[in-house]
Amino acid sequence: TIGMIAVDRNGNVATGTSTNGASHKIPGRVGDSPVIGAGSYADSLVGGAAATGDGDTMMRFLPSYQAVENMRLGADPTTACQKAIDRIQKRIPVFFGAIICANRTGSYGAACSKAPGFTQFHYSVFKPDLSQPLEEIVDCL
Amino acid sequence: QPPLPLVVNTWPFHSATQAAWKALSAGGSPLDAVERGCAQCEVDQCDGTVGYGGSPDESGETTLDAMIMDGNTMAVGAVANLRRIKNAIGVARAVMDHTKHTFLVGESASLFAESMGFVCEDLTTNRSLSIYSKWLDLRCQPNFRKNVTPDPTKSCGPYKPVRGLPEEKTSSLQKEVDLHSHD
Repeated sequence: TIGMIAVDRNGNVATGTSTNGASHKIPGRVGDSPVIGAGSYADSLVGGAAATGDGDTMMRFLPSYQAVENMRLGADPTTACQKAIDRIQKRIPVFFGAIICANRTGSYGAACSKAPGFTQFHYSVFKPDLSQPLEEIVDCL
Repeated sequence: QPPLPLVVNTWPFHSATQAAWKALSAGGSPLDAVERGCAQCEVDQCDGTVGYGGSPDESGETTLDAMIMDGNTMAVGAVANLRRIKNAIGVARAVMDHTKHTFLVGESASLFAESMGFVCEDLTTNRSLSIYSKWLDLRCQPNFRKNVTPDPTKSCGPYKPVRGLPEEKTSSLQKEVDLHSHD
């Protein structure tokens, strides 16, 4: 799955996702990716967020919407992502999931939930003064 | 003040990041950048988790889900369980641009895509066939069914529901992580 946030130089925000979902799913099953507020969410007044992982779990908590609302309430992107993950962990202590966040001024961050075989999350960034994408890594909570 | 513009995406799918950046640099909108970036991943079949030829379902078919959102207008285009169309993010953008709806699913979404000029083709590849064959050889493990007979942890279907469901435990949402099977 890919989840993406793009912000132009005027602070206009768009987000998107694309996926082929979980392997061996029951035909007809849809995960969080195309669900607004779950797979991603954007508000140019604030910023954007996009999630990835076990969609059957994550879609129940609308983490992308939650992260954008966290930023609206003043959280920086990293904290906003962490709080969205933390909210899920309070109900599902161990789950496979990660989220990226960016605000309309160009700050960004990420967070993930530690699970067996998943302790760090890698994501990709492009910003001015880079000649190629930058791979960022975050330790999972 | 952090620099703008900015592209961020989940996982180290650098060609997608680059494609989105290129679109922004060429004067495209953030929507164009997201569409271009995700489309690149669909072509690249990023990690086997995006695009055609990955994550076959119980029937061996690959279906695609995608969504795009404009943070200015709050407009959204989304598609799910899209069959036979490779460019899922493009169809999501078409839902946004050419309908007053938000979310189209299944066979009807594919028919919409075809009517909008998207190419209809098989999403199966040798790789997805191989994944499916191995799953059948492993007696359909891992398996998302529960409370059915025969026992889905040991047997393939067809399945029927069992009577008298056991009490649900909160831990039932906890699953093993497969880094190449995610949304």
